[in-house]
Amino acid sequence: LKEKHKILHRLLQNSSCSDL
Amino acid sequence: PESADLRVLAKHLYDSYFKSFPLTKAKARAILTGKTGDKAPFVIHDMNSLKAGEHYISFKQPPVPDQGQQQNKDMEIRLFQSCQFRSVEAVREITEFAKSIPGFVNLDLNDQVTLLKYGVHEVIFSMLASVMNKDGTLVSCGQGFMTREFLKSLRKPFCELMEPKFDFSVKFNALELDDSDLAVFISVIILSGDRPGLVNVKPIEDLQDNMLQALELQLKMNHPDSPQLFAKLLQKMTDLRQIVTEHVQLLQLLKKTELDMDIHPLLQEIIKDLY
Repeated sequence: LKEKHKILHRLLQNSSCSDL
Repeated sequence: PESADLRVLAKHLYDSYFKSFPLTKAKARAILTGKTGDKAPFVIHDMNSLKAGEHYISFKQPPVPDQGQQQNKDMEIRLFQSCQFRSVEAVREITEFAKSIPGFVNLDLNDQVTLLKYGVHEVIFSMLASVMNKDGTLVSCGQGFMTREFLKSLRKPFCELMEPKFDFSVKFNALELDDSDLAVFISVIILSGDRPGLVNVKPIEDLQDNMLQALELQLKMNHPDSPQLFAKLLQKMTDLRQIVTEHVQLLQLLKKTELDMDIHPLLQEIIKDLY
């Protein structure tokens, strides 16, 4: 699941994700 | 004491809702009814006003490697790209809000992903109602107002994208929820223990049970004259699932038929194998 949802996973782990 | 705990929970959710979502329902309704004292939103009602609005309003566009190529795409696709960009922002806002729900970040990480994958669009369409009325929708943080008729006049299948959301919004807005109610309602949506593929359902159900009690009390306190509101609101959750199913089917159709159009990778991973 983690592999298929890398961006969601990143959003959960890190609030910035400014590259989206 | 139990009621006091539920009130503290509702207050906490209301506070984090304000931190997570820049355009609240209170602000949106003030703009829609002309009570802000600021200038009225720029009305987009046809292709010419859309073109004019692109200069007037700071439409947020996704970063694209080739701006020239983007300019050449037709108006429907460019409009859809703006909608997508707003959806991605909304997913980010909803994720931040979800992380503030007590107990959410302690859930299994895979389950957190699943809850967001299935919940974000239901939350987006619940909150979209706040910026809509029967005639149109606020866009670009309330700087613009796009009419329902204009959205209906777009070429197929783009014209079919928003109409079900307007139908839902009119009925949902009749419940007259405010931001403090919505904060608890969207928490209930996120904590749905029946999403496919959840690993550890029990702690999610326990959190949702508590959240449902907080919602019931919130509505009793905030809407003493509407004793059926809690039951009516729970029924809306079924409507939301139907809207999301149709929305995802339409996105999948667009992906196949509009070869010029890119679906944002975050939205792709959300809609893949969803329903």
